[in-house]
Amino acid sequence: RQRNGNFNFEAYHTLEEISQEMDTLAAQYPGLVSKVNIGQSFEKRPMNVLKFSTGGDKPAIWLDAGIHAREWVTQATALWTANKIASDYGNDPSITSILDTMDIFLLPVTNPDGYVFSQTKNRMWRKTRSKVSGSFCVGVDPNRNWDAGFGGPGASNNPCSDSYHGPHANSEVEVKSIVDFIKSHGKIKAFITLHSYSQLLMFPYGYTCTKSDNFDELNEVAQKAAQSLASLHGTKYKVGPICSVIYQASGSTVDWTYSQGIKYSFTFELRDTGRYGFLLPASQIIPTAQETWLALRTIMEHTLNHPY
Amino acid sequence: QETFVGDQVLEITPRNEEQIKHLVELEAEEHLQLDFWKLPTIPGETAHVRVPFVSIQAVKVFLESQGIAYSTMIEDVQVLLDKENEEMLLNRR
Repeated sequence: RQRNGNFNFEAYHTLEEISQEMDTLAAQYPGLVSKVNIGQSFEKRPMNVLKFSTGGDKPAIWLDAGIHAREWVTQATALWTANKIASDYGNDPSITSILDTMDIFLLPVTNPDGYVFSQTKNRMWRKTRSKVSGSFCVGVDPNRNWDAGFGGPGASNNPCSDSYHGPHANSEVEVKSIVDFIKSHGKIKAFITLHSYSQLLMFPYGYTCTKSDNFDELNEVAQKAAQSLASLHGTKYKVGPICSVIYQASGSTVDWTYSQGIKYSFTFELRDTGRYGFLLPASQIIPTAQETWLALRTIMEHTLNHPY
Repeated sequence: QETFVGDQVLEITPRNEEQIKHLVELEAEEHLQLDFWKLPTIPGETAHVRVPFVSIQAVKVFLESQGIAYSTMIEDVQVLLDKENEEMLLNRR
């Protein structure tokens, strides 16, 4: 087992090692960090969230990674971020004030079945591993499976496609588990989901190219966050609504969370500064996590200072 | 474990809507087994596609015949995967 405190963030890790590190973190910071199970994947792997809380029933910020299994740098960044949040509480005034007022929920591996499959069978695997009745193809694109413009343009109805939206919204138990948690918690004020790659910071909408009611504020926050990110290693991000920055994509996560009233809903597409795509060399994990942290903190501070 | 020896990732820059349409049609050619890492969306924006070794010749001939600009972003995908594997094993040791 990894001994306390010397987890090697410079390398990619298996699902078991990530799970062990989550346990280690909870053990190292018992008054702040706990592990909450919000359900299980199609192949019955636990979906465990790290909860950062100073007690009470507070409004919260949600952060997840790895919904597209093969984008390993997002899971690695989430784990580094978990350590950063825990170690900064009580030391960094900004994180201390955020956690004195809000909780943070962090799900490092949103698609555990796909993650294991990408490490053991097919490194290029992106979807879930659910069985689709009537098709020999496997898996659904979990970022097209949310109940927001579900089945619209930008998703495929072909089970063999990498952007297959699934038989119906929330058909994927991994998606349904998050939906149920968000609905039952009821006080999530910001929802941030990490993807890779292309260096993009996006906000609703994806399923339509009409402007959201909070376009101006979201754009302003995202611009500020992208500038914070670029200040560390010069990584340039493009900012804007999903539909115009990349393409019309129906059924995406942040469109659903925004439709639930979670105003501060953002999707990150983390770096590839070296043209490796999502096969980012492990040596770039820490620089990626460090720069992303500055953007995350900017968004969390804005959420703290603009209660709604 | 599936391997990707000789697979390449091409960076394609469609100049106009018509070239984007050609790329979308190319993606639909299931026998080519193309894996778009970054879809073609806006003229002038780059698209990234992993092309299995067996389809590389056909795809490059198609792109050149259509005058679609492209470059090779990753020469051999398996080389990167081997390096990744090596680092994971090293870390575990």
